[in-house]
Amino acid sequence: SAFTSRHGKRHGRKSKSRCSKKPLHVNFKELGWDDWIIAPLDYEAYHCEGVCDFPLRSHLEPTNHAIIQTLMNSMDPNSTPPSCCVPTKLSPISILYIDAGNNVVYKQYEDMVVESCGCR
Amino acid sequence: VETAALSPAPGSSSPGTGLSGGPGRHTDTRASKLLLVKENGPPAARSHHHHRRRRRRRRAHSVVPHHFMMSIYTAESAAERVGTNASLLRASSRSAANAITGFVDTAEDDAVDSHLKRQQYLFDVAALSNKEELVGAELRLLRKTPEQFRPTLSGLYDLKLYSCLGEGQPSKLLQSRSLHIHQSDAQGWEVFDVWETLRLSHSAQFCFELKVTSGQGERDIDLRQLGFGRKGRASQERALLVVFTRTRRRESLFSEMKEDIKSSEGSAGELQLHARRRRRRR
Repeated sequence: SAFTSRHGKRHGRKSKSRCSKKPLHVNFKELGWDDWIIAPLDYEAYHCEGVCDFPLRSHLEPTNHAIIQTLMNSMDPNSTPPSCCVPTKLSPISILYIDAGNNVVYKQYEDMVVESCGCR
Repeated sequence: VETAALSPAPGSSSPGTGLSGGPGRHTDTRASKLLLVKENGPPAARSHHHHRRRRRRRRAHSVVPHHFMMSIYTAESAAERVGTNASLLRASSRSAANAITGFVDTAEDDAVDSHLKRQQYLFDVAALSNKEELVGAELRLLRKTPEQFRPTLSGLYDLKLYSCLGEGQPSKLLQSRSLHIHQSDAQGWEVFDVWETLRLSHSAQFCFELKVTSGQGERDIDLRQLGFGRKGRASQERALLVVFTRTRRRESLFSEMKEDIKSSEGSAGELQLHARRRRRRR
């Protein structure tokens, strides 16, 4: 289906927006992890979604490989898929949980929240 | 399971990273369907899943987090939200730590002992992994003076902390410090740095012993008078051994998940073993 751009114009050739950060609310209670995670019970993790198509924007910090792959894809979509929209910068969160020995542990877990997305 | 539970919030992002953050509502019908599929899965898998959930729930709900651990979490997560490095942990000498474990004292006072000259504190530190680098450890003891002893308490006292080396062996003095009580109702946490002691020990059980003498005459003081008695204390008021560690490699949530699966498989294995023994007996 056609998507509407920021300026209200419709482009029939694309069905997805450009690679960017989207909301992803993680609820540990719904995951069934509230039996070992004390806090937080939920947090905003974000996720990356969208297409990496030609021409790639510089804020997406594409690797040289991604630039080549995107170029190849633009010339012949059947020869190679577009590059992938993935997290390029992640930040940690603090988690308070109960370990196997029933001790309460505070730990900082790296790479839990997406800060920015890019094409790789 | 992940697809079912990790539902993107519609529209703007929801806040809620606090301790009281409640569950978000399921608005994604696809997610609800997936949850339904999971619950109505094959009977064997379903029963294993429910058994595991029941076992884990028992474990988690029996643990009351210590105030100190909660305050560490609150301070650190607040610093994260603001995006500052001015957290308590980062400002301290233990800034290298990325994990803090609280071990609660498991010892009890002798009810028949009329004069409590010394008090032992026992900690099961078996959960500490060799893969983690120990960067600090402190023993936190709460002094909470009972009402009846307050009028006669003011004065100078010597607090002596020993390590217990086992039956028949002499205790080793680790630290000694003065405690000057000006106000009869003064109370709070006494914190001892025990990093060196813990670093040199390879035991799964850890034992400390506290003794208090009066500053004037080296007279042994009843620890209950000074406010170290355990009777009637809530679990948050028990002694706490706080261990600061740093994981050498990047810690992944998978290790926690694997540990949980392993312990669940262990209990399943035990059940099978019992069934086999019962069959053999029959």
